[in-house]
Amino acid sequence: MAASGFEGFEKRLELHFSGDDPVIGMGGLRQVDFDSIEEVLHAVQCTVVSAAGNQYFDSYVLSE
Amino acid sequence: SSLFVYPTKIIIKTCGTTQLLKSIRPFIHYACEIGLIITECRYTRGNYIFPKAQPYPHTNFKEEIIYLQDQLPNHLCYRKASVMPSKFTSHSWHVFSASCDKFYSVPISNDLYTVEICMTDLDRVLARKFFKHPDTTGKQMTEITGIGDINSNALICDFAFDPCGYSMNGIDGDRYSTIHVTPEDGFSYASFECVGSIYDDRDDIVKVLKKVVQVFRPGTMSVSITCTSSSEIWSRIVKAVEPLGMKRRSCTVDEFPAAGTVVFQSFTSTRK
Repeated sequence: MAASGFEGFEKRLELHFSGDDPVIGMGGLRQVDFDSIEEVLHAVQCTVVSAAGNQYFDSYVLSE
Repeated sequence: SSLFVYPTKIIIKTCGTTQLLKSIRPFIHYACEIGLIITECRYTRGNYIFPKAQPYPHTNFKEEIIYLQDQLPNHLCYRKASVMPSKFTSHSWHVFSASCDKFYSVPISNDLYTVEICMTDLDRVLARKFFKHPDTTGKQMTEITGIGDINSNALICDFAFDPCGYSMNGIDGDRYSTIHVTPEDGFSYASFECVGSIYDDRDDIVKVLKKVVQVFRPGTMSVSITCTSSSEIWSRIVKAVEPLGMKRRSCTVDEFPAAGTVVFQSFTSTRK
């Protein structure tokens, strides 16, 4: 790995889900609480360094 | 690195190693808890710069695919993995996609496309702007580099790493964009990713790409377009970047379940 700890070229994963309209209408995956997201990111060895969102989606800038 | 969470879609993009593959099972688990079922998986990456630094159990593309296949449920039965080559061994495009059978299928919005750009050998003067001074903020890097002008409508969430490096996520309505930069000389790298619609003004993506190339002036660049509908977006890429001194060296096309058509093009600068 580079001295900075960066391996340049990213790896990108996109997952799509479906479900009943009421679930999606209530926010779908955005209902997953932040602690659970942090737990997943811990497995990925990342942490959230900055976050924002709007009516459509949530956005997180991660460490690494 | 970046994470985007939509009501029915998650996108995670990480520098470093392939650890993000470990997120599949937990994301499926949390989605299941709220009543959602996975219908599609896409995994893409460029080349490893430091392949020996990749951790077991996924140290090369073949192992990554074996791991992915094991993580995904059986109903994602249409699966394909492919390495799309370019003229440069350092810029090939690794793609895996999986989609479900008809029982689980949902209508797919087919007007959107995803643009993933990988740039290496960045202009040294421009790359220096991504080294952090003690009082430099991500916001300042966004401004002085011109990144803020790529999409002036976007809300930008940026971060400057110490001693160098930069990440930003852009939010513009329901569309995201993201930039990650490793500026060190010798292995400088920057990526840009955004989504667009085939119904957008034809010049929109051209203007964006021109600004991206001007921010980094890369020696080598690859552009991957993923689109479920037939379109000529890929040809607009050439028209956008060739006037800026980038010459197209290769173009590869392949089809993937659910993801649709992936067009992978590589360019080099004519400035050297």
